[in-house]
Amino acid sequence: PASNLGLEDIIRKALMGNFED
Amino acid sequence: ELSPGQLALLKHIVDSYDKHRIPQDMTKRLLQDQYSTEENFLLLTEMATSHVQVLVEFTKNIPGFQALDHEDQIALLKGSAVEAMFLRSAQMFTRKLPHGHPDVLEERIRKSGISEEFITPMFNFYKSIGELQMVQEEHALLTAIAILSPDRPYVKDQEAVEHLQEPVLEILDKFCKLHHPEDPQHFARLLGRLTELRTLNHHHSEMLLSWRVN
Repeated sequence: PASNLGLEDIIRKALMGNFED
Repeated sequence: ELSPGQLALLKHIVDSYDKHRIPQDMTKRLLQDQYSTEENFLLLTEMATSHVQVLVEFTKNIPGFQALDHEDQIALLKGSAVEAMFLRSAQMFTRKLPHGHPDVLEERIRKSGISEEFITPMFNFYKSIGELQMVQEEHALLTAIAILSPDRPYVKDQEAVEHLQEPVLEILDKFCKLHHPEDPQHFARLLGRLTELRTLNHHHSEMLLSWRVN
């Protein structure tokens, strides 16, 4: 789950568009 | 007056800021029922995560951002995420919410386990933002300016970031002159809030640590 990710991981995933999926 | 190019950039940034918000079903949950401290913690964590996702989507839409070096993009977002979050939540607190809602929100934050020494400056900041009676355009531009700060740690090509930040600063300056002719210091006051945000950002990691310990 996203809550277990660090800030940088969340940013990297969001930049790649992975969260939108 | 703003040039056609400046107007277009302003509209683009504001539209993107309006479009990318924390989902309503999540913000609604903030106002429902009583939560235990642990549930409070989880909900606020989830909101923080959602905030970062929304912030990234907003930032991707700032013209030129995606042309920056990829690691510089991450450095800028990492450096500004907390500040953008405080700005957004300040906006939420100063907006005219239905009767009683700000109290529920404030209580939830106060009961989250964050120690008082961090809560007080946070609410002081919300108050200082409230005093400026900022409009949506100012919030969107100030957020973009905070994100595009060339002096964040690990930014390699500071000049490229400056090149993106400067036009936004110019638009905000002109916007303030046009909309606050009675207060020639309004632009300076807005930039002053960025300094306050830096201080909050600085204390944020300490705050998180104390929160976890609690």
